[in-house]
Amino acid sequence: SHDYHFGLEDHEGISELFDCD
Amino acid sequence: PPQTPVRAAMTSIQQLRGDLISSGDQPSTNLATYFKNCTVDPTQDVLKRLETLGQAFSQRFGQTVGPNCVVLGKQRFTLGVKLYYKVMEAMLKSEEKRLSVQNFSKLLNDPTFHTSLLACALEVVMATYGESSFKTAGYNCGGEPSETDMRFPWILDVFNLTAFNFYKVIESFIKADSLSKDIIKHLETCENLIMERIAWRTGSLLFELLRQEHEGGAAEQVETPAS
Repeated sequence: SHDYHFGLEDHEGISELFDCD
Repeated sequence: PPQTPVRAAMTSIQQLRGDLISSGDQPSTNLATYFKNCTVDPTQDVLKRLETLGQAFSQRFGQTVGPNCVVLGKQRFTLGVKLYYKVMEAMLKSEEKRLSVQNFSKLLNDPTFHTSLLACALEVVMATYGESSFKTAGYNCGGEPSETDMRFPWILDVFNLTAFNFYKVIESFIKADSLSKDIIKHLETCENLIMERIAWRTGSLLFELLRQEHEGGAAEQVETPAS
C-alpha cells in the first residue's frame, strides 16, 4: 500500500485537466 | 525476509516487464476503437509523434549514457510506449464510465496530453531501471552508472514539455495502473518538485493561467511573479 494523496474530486478527471469537458 | 537493494531493484524491473508482457507496442483493439470513435481519428498523429519522440529520446539517452547505449535507449522507449498505451486505455475506460461518453476526440487529438502521458510512462521506466543501475554499479554499456542522470526532470527537456502539463497526468496515471509503492513514491516526489519549484520558474504556463484568472477580477492587484 502507499500513502499517495488523491486530490481529484469525483467530478474531476483527465478530461477536465486538459480542458476537454 | 527483507530483500537486498539489488534484489529489490531486480524485482521491480521484473514486475514492470511482467505487467507489460501482454501489452503491445501498438494500440490494442480496445484502444483502436476509442481512436475510431473520435470525431477526428488521432491514430496517424499518435504513431507519427511516437516516432519523432522515440528518435529524440534515443538520441538523448545515447548522449547521456554513452553512444553504445542508443539500442538500450530504444528498448527503454519501447517499454515506455507499452506502458503509455496501457495506461491510456485504462484512463479512457475510467473516463467513459465517469462521463458516459465514448468520443474523446478533443483529448486524443491534444498533443500535450499524449506527450505528457508518454513522458510519465518513460519516467516510470527510467525510475525502475535507474534504481537498478545505480545499485548494480559496474553493469553498464561501458561507463559510469548514469541512468540516474535521467531522473526527473530530464524527460521534460527531452520532450520540450512543461512541468505544468506533466503534472496534470500524474494522479490519473497512478489511479490507472498498479504501480509499485516505490514508483508511486517517485511520481509523488516529481509532483512535489513541480509544485514547489519547477512550475514557478520564469516563463511557466502557470503565470499565464493566473493572469487569465485575475483578469476576471479587475480590482484585484496582481503580484508580479518572483524571479
